Amino acid sequence: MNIFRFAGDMMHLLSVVVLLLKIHKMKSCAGISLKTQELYALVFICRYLDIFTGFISLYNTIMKIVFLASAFSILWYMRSHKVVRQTYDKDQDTFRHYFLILACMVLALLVHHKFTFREVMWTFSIYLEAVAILPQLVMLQRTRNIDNLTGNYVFFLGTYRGLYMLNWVYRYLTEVHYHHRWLTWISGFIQTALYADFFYYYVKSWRNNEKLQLPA
Amino acid sequence: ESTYEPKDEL
Repeated sequence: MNIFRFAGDMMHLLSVVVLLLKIHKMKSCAGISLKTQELYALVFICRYLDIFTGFISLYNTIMKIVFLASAFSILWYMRSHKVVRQTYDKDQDTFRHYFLILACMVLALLVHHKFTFREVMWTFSIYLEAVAILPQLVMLQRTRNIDNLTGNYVFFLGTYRGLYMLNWVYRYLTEVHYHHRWLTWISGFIQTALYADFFYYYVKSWRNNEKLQLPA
Repeated sequence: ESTYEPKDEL
């Protein structure tokens, strides 16, 4: 495992920790899109279908369990926790995420490396992950006061896939047997590009020591 | 091309 991949995973983990910290300590999920969280839970379920059958490393298995467990605990907090669920701003979270699911499923059935159940589900998870942040980005744009934890959450999430891209370049150059997964690369690039606008305002607000606010 | 390709990324 190279440093880019590891750093990417840690960023991903950090984003989840930051979000859980906000929810657990502040008992608030203000500004967080439930729809994005639902999409991520679905992404993890479909991608980690091999969790009990395909052992790669202890690190791999533990991380999969952590991502699945955190995704479901976030959903539980936002939907069922009596205090947290009242801070969820349903009216601002209006993205039609079912269309994303449908579009990604159709695309996965059409464009994949191999036509098997597991491979199509894996491909679906890759496509869905690329666009899962959209409801969250729309919600951020509508929120006037984005708190630090929410801003950092999205920032870490964007950095994670960016680092994965460096990891793919590194593996492409160093591993003879590394398959040319162009499908993952294109999706990963789109996923990272979606954050470009957000990154710009995040860095700007950080440099100017101002509160983060996205233009409407 | 091998038929089984382990997906070692998360």
